[in-house]
Amino acid sequence: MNIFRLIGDMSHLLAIVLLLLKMWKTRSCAGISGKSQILFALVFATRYLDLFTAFISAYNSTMKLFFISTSLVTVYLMYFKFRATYDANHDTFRLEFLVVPVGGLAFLVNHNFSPLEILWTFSIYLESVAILPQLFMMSKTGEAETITSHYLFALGSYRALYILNWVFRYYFEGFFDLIAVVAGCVQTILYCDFFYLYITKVLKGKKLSLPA
Amino acid sequence: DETSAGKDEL
Repeated sequence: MNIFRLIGDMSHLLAIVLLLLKMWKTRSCAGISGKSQILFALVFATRYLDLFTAFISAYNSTMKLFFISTSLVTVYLMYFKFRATYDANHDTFRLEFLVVPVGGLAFLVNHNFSPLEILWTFSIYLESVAILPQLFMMSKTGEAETITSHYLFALGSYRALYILNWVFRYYFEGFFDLIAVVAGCVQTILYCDFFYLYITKVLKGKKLSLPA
Repeated sequence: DETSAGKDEL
């Protein structure tokens, strides 16, 4: 554990808490892509199956349980409790266009051809593109609530901080996981346009609106 | 094992 990894995890945690708070306080999930949230639930469910096969640390297990449970709660809130506020008309990204190619790639490019390892790889690849339905939705509506922008900034920062963590681990521990690093870089790059808008607009007190 | 090197990460 290094400082980048720790801040990255905390940023990830903050993102999820922000999203849940937004939904709970406003009793609404307007502006949030349910499809991205389904993908995140799938990401956690397929990645953390090792909860049952390996114990790494109390921190590790607690965080995994937190991510799995909160992602399920988020999906529940969106599709059941606050379903009336869900903006399905703008959430039209086709999930099969992500899940099918990512599944195929996980079969072809992995560290070890075993069920758990393929599911872990699937999860890493899927996470890297899971935000696309959300970004697609924002590009259709042309805007995002400020709290949603904070959520996305925290969520995007998490993987960017993991990249610094991997640089650190490469130099000081000789650790290098090509699959995680490439997918993490792809994931971070997808957020760059949003990061730019966040810094130039939201941090200056303006609402995030996309150029027409 | 070797393939689980990254699994301490979340």
